[in-house]
Amino acid sequence: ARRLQKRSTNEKTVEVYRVAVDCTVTSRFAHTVMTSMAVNKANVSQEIFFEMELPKTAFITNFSMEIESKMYVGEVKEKEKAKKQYEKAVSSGQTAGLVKASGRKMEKFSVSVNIAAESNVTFILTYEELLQRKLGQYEILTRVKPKTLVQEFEIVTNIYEPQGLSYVDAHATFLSNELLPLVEKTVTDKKARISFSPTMDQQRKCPGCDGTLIDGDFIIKYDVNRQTSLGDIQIVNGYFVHFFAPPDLPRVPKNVVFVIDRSGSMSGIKMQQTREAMLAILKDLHEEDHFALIPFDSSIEPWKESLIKATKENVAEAMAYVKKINDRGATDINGAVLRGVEMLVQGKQSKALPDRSVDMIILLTDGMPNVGVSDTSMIQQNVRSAIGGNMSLFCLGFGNGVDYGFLDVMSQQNKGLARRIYEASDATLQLQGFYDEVSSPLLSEVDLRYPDNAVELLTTNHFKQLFNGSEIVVAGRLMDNDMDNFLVEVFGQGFEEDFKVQGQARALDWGVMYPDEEYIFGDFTERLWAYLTIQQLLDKSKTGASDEKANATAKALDMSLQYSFVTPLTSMVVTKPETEDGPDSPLIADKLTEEQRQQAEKMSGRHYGYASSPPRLAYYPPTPTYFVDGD
Amino acid sequence: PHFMIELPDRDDALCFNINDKPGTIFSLVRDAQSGILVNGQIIGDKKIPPDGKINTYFWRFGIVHKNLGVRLEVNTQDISVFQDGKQIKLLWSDTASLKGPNVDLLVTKDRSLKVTLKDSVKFVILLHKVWEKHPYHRDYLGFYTLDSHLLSPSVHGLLGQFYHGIEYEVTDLRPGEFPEKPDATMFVKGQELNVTRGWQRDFRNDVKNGENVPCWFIHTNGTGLIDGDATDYIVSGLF
Repeated sequence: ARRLQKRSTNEKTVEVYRVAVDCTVTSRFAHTVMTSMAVNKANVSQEIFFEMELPKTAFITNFSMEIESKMYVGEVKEKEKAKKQYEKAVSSGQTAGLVKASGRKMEKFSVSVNIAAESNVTFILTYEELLQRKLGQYEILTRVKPKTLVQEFEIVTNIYEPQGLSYVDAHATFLSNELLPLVEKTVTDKKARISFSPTMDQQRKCPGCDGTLIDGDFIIKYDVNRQTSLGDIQIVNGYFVHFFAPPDLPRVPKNVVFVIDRSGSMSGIKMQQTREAMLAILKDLHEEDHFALIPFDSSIEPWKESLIKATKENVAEAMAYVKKINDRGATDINGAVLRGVEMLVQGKQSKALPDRSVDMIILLTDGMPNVGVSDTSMIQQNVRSAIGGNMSLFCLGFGNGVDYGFLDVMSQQNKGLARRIYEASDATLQLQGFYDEVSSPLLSEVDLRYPDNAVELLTTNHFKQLFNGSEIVVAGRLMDNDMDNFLVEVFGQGFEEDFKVQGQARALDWGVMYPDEEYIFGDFTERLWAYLTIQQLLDKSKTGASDEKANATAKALDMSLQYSFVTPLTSMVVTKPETEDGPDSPLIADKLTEEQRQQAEKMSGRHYGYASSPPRLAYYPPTPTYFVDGD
Repeated sequence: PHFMIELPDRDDALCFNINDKPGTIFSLVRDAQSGILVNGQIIGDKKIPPDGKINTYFWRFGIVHKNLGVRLEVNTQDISVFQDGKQIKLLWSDTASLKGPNVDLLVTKDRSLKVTLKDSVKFVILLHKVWEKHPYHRDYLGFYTLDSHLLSPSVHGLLGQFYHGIEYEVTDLRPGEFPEKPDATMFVKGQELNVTRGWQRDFRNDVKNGENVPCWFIHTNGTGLIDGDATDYIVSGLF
């Protein structure tokens, strides 16, 4: 998860003593501390780099350095204020920290400090995230790239799940037959411990050489037991969290319209990937589902005029049609999506579609609309008003040119999700994976209700759908400690009948459940609530009306500062010690938005971040050139 | 003169030629909000070449920054700067730099002039020196925008209208008149245009030979790509 190395490679004068990843998961809320300790054995000062990767869904909560027993602690500040501080440093030639996108799931944080001769430095980075259940499992991903042999190397993960663990699986991309037995896994009913701690010799690529085998992802997957329809409600220190994913629910049939961009810019690999993914997706349709295909460019040409049942014959016919979709023309997203909405509305009105079924539109596109209505805010407005909250819109954006922000907002405004599809070789799998996530609705219009007089500051408690393999999480603060009247109800629409359950929540006694643990992670429910609230406020700051956006942004900022989360609105600033190279200078940890990640990827190989003095770290967007000349 | 819109984000470029009678002045950049104006006047060859085709080039640019009170006239002979009632003249035959509160100039002898107008725009004018005794051709200038992101969204002109990006799609690639220059259909600004893959030269790094930049060439004076018609950009004076 980090790399420690000297800038000059002439002599091996930096030794990495310790690399430790300590992750504690308590009720899906993961708190990870990464520690790296190195010693500068040279007789001159030198720059030591610290580079680590964390999941993009995580928020950094602390970054500190210990140099010669002196601690330099990070402080979360409003981004604009932090910016002023580091701009001053940057203009005086100091380096600031950098965050950049790293693949689909991770982002990279890197800093460097100048360390005096014969001195040591310890970097400690802490981040937190709420693990999301996808396709029936939670995943803890730790990326480790120490680049050199480490005297003490360890990854330790402790999982505490009061619902009980149904399974725990650990593997790593770098595990050889020799390293495999070093992964120790202890699982009891409600607790699991996974550790991996190879010695220096065990890390070695070959006898006598310095190369390390440790380079890749360490992945833990697990799920919890689900016994009650109500889900699991946990109350800790005045906050509650409700995890809802009832077992054994029949799936609800879906009516899905695939709106497929076949404009000129989709030509080549993107079009091919779309065809391949569509073939795989069509094959997975359930017989009771209905579907339609609407390929579009500047003209919108539905395969059939209405949705049809996904019988074997119809699916086979659709597959033959999909194979023939070719790129041409320009992009009329507005017209195509509205046509999809119209088809679904007509299908429901004419009773051609079952009453108890879920309506969804999946838009596959790579680019900005440029024909028909091309103003993106106008398209969002048109789509929102046509859908009127009655169906979900999922958007899949291809390539780096896609205006992801536009698709993201449009999906969220219509109870859906947007996902970027990266043009790698496995784009087809990415598409399928996304489809698998959203293709099996179990309930629609899910409402989780709590007594008004008992809870406050509730996170979102109404959900358009619950998908198979996912989980709904609601958290809030309790107004008093009297739990006698804490009645919880869940309503939803199932396939054949309404879903309705109710039950009483009760506080967990963590001392009884985990008697051997003196201290687990005291305020995790409150932090989980804060994390979820901030995420939802950040979403609202993109999708709501203008005053709502401003309010949501202000609240998200307040909470990010209060709970010390590095979100897109805040930065973490650590002031580096004075060195002979210059005075104090701050190090910065930031959070990227999806747009910034996309921008960073466009740089392909260039660093994203705040421009700092060494040119190799500076970020310059590719500047278009406009000129006139003669020959 | 050939116009080029390079779009590194898309790893692509668009190009078109605009020709008119020698002496015509075109509006290249006009941003009423920031008070910036760049006009250029074209010139023809010394006499009509044997192929009968009259080539035109820019030989004179007038640049105004109203808000900063700066006016520049750049022609193939010299560079004049007017500010606060004062005039400074620089010659192409000298290497010189001028740093003022609102404008920075850097002249590289017989080669280029780099202009930075405070908080607004940065550009380079290249001087193409032609052999004095060339029977047809004469000296001319090129205008390259280096940074225009501070200009307002309403910026216009033959170059300015592209400063805030352009959305287009190219499809239906097919053989053209020449095998190395295929034709295609471009969808841009709500229109469907026939375009040809070709290249134009960027002289910034090599003022003598230039570098070929592949681009989609829009025929008939950029019709369909530029707003309106090329004649809509003709202005009566350099300032």
